Amino acid sequence: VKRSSRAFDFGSYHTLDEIYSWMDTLVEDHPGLVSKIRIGQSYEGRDLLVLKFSTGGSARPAIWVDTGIHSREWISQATGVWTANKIAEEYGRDPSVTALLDNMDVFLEIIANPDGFVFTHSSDRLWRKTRSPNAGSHCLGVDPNRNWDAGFGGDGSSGDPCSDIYHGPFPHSEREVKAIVDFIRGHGNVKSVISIHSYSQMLLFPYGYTSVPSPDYQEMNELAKKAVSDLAAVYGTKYTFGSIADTIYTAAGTTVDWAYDQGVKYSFTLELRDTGRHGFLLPSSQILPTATETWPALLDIMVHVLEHPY
Amino acid sequence: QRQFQGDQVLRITARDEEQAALLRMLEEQEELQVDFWHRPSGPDHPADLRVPFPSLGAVKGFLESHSFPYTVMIEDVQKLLDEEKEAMARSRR
Repeated sequence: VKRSSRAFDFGSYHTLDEIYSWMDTLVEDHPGLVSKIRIGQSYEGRDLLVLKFSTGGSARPAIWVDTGIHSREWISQATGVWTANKIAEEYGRDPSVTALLDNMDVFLEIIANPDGFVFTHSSDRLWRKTRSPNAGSHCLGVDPNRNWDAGFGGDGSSGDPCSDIYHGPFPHSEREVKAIVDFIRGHGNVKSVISIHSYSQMLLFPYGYTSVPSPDYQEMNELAKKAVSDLAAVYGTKYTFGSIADTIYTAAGTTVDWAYDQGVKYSFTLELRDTGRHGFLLPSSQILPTATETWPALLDIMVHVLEHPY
Repeated sequence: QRQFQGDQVLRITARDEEQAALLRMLEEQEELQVDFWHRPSGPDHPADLRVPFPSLGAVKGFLESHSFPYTVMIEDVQKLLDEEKEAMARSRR
């Protein structure tokens, strides 16, 4: 019986191999819309795979979405799988998705930190960082959301290799981070970066390394407000929103600060639900409701990007 | 697989920056082996601290002696992980 991407159990957590295998079936099921590209290799030599959703054209304006850069936040990778399937299934059905993909490309990296993800399955479920060795220390790994060249090494990151927020020896030292940097720089027409994490139910935008408002603060705040309102409309999940530094804490070296400083105006971090009781150990029974409620917020951002070319 | 039997995650409110700094010191005490799932950042955002079972008494004693309000967000980390693993096995079956 031919495999189908629809037969996948989206309401369960999966291993790296199961997700990478499912990605192949999604590509098979949607020729002409979904393809798979390899943007590099992790420290331990695993492929860094990105799903490309495109209806043609060349160097079209694009939206980058990543999940799982913190490996233990399994709800983010699971939401990435569900969202990839949703984008593919809704093209040609949902007018917003159809308009979006008729004019823009979407790149979705579901497992942004494969080494860490495999380690959470095999050895330590609470592992967050990459798995690269640190010279002079017995502790492994760098926090891939503190390793970006944006306020690098500042407050809200640590110089201690044993810390969970260790920023690394230098910006983009991590291959998993460098691969995204090179891809976005190489593409040259990415208009939005959405990095999906968990937990604490927040929609955040730059800056994290400073509390100085960004030039586009007002527009981003309005967009975030609409997105969290549409998210709450699904199941009532309340999100807070605002700049990283104002809303949660100062955090130097983050993905979205780097993207914004590169000129990618619509850069957001989503911190998915935890219901106040599970942290990032969200039970798999909450995968579908979490992904379902996140979808309207993602769509709000992507449609806004489509309708506000710059 | 690393085990977390009896480990708890405490949700702690730091009333001000001074208390937040005091809380951060816990992570520096190697023998406690605690780690923040959410770092202390002031009164509006509670900190979530994973405490290994052997350190629970010392940490709760510290919190109570400094009048930190806290709740137990996760009673037993390993129990959650076992349930998660069972759910994955069920799904595979």
